[in-house]
Amino acid sequence: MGDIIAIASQKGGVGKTTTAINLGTSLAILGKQVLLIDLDPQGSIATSFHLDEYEISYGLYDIIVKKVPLAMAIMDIGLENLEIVPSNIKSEEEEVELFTHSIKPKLLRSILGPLKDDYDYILLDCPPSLGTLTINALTAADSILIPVQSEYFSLKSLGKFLRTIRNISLKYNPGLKFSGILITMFDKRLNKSKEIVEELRQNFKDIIFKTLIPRNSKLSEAPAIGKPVALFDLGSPGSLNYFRLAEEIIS
Amino acid sequence: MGDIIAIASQKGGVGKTTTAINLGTSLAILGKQVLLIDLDPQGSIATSFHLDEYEISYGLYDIIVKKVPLAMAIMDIGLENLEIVPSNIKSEEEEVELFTHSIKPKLLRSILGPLKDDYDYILLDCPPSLGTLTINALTAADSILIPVQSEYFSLKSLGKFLRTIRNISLKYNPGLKFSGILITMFDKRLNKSKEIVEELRQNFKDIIFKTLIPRNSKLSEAPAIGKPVALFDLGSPGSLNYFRLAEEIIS
Ligand SMILES: Nc1ncnc2c1ncn2[C@@H]1O[C@H](COP(=O)(O)OP(=O)(O)OP(=O)(O)O)[C@@H](O)[C@H]1O
Ligand SMILES: Nc1ncnc2c1ncn2[C@@H]1O[C@H](COP(=O)(O)OP(=O)(O)OP(=O)(O)O)[C@@H](O)[C@H]1O
Ligand SMILES: [Mg+2]
Ligand SMILES: [Mg+2]
Repeated sequence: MGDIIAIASQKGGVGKTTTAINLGTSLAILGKQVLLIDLDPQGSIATSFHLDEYEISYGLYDIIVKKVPLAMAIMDIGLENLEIVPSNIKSEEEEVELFTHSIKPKLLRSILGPLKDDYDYILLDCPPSLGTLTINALTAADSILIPVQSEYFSLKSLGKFLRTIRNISLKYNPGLKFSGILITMFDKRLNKSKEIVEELRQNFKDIIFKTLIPRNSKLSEAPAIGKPVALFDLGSPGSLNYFRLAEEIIS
Repeated sequence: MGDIIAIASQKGGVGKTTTAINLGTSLAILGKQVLLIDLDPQGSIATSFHLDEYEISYGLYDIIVKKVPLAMAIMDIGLENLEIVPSNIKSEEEEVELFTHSIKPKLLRSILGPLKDDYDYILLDCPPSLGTLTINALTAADSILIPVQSEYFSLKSLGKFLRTIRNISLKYNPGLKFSGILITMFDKRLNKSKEIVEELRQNFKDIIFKTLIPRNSKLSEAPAIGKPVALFDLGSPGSLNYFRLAEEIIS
């Protein structure tokens, strides 16, 4: 029975897409069947695997607005146990249409229902906002994983975001649990970073992952190479820590 | 006659808020009258100056939805020549209301019109999305400043974002010009960063700022201190480069 995990944060640039790609790959290498769905109109999942627009037949826009069956948008990208559904919003008209299109919060949940048994994990990469797509993701998910940078802005916006999640969950998905809070881009040379990690560990001790992801140049270079870090530098701290996270989630 | 500059990017975490705060402060220290408006429901501008919710009487929500005059929301934060309008969206209901509220794209333009002569620069800090608030900002602005991280995702999403801006400008604001593309968080130790800067300089040579902002720990610590970098470490690379940017914009 597949576990749907929404990777979400209203704060931008905290490592949602990087976590979706590298956690997904680690779970796949550990033998789990994984589906990665890109709910962000920026389409960073496709960018990470160097997929061009002409290689994508169907994507998120077709599924949500044109009612194309999700199964037609699932792509095999040559990695065992890992498939993706790209976000192929081509124009700003399509994007505005998606935002303003009166999409019911339970739409994605009803689309993913019949698919849950085909995968061990379905990961949803969310955009940095509280719009329709993120609400759909929080309504469809079994649990939520929140990446947080070890920076002041991220720390400060976390409290409000947790309140928002509780509101959305009460309204649309009372069964939503926490997968956890993941500290990303940790720089052990900065004192402020260490202070923020301490504060996060104290305030959220029950829901914070033991694994933390260090700032690591291989993780930021991976999108330029077109492969997850595990496939070109398995031993790097970026790759090893995402494996540890995968093991923490499985257990 | 005030110049309205929208600081916008659909990519999250590229330094929009950091640029709004530090460019605003630098322009104010150089003697320009500056108004900083927070269009992001996350409210990072207020967080940067350690303003609590009870200190804020009116904000963005009141102006847009409750039609409170903008002048009532302008706050003096003790910095000469710099005033701010915070974003005080308290709940997710208010936020969803803002997104779904059928706000006309020209609303902000009509609100800012009577104020333009009171300031030399009005800076608009945008959220990381293409929703109603960003479209309002692009419709109200005279020019747009786009922060871009020297990272692959940022580089790849720039082309699409520029096409989107052209569409929005044709529809709602044909006079919109480029203030420029600003490279942020540049790390001279990473080869990939240098390659990306080279590529940006070649592809966008007419609209890219000469000044680039290095990755600098003082800039990421400033929000925790509650002051712009120029007010506690004037000589740091973070502060000096935002001064150079301010001079480049003035000339
Ligand atoms: N641990 C890390 N070390 C170094 N760089 C990282 C790390 N994690 C992510 N990055 C880089 O930081 C940038 C932001 O990460 P990413 O795009 O994954 O965040 P996001 O939350 O998905 O952003 P958005 O809000 O735009 O969707 C990217 O350029 C990415 O390559
Ligand atoms: N030049 C820099 N050097 C080091 N850290 C920086 C720099 N610029 C910004 N930061 C830090 O990086 C993080 C992201 O910056 P910021 O919040 O300004 O981006 P943003 O584009 O406004 O994000 P959002 O998309 O969420 O609105 C913040 O924690 C900030 O303190
Ligand atoms: Mg992302
Ligand atoms: Mg911001």
